[in-house]
Amino acid sequence: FAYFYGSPRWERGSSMTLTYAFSPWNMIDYISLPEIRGVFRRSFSKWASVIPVNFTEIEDYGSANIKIGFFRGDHGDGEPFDGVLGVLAHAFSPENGRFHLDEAETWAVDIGKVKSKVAVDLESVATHEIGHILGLAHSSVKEAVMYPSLRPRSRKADLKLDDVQGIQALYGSNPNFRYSSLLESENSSNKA
Amino acid sequence: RFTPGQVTVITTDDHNATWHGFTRFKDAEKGSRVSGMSELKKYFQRFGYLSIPDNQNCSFTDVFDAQFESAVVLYQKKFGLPVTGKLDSDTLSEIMSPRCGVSDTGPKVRATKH
Repeated sequence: FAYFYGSPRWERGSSMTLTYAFSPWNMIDYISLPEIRGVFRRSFSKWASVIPVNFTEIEDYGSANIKIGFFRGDHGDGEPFDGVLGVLAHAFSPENGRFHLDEAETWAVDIGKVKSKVAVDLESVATHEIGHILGLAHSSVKEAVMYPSLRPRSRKADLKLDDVQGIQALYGSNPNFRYSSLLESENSSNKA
Repeated sequence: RFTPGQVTVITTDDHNATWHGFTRFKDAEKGSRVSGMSELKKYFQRFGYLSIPDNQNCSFTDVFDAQFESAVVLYQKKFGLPVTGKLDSDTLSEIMSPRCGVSDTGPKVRATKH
């Protein structure tokens, strides 16, 4: 695992709640908003289960800690998106909170239901970018969610040991978290 | 708009996907000159492996030089690939993979070994 320079993190004291909202202007419409909200709720909860941080969705985009939107090409932050595949998304380190996904991708909530060869699993990318929002940089561990690349039609949405160790070193552990459950799930996915 | 539950059929050919053209650099190694390699160097510069050239117009050349070779080695180490210093098929396959736009290394990132 790796951090951004200076190991930036969100500072809110012991019980931290971060808010997130979806852009009212920059969304996709071929996946319903309730489905998108469900994907992000699951992704945020994966991180919330290992660190003492809660995430709450709010309506007011302007006041949210984390601002999520789908953008195409040059969208004003100096990191233009590049069309089909290539760069899928990017997010900024703490306490910036901007979370951008490339609108040109074929996003999928359930890869099995989409026939496209270039379909990208939304939950995998969302879980990865939330790691950046919290302060993790890219990892060299191939299995880790924070590994930089994701093949089309592949899924990598469950946190691995490397991800958990990295984020807990920044925020401490969620008191209800048990390593044993993580190791069990890792062993079963390794076997698979 | 699609009604939930309906199978979404979108077939998009990935041959024009971003970075697909990098396949022409397969097995390129130090000393070679391949047209368009400056574009691959921009890719390496964008993700933190290569600094912007300090020549007059800050532009990359198409020559696979020593600086680019060390950038390829750094990339291979970061991605846990066999360190060959060449654009072998494993390395090229990873380069062309869709990915996150955040830089892998460079001044903004502090790697912590565990």
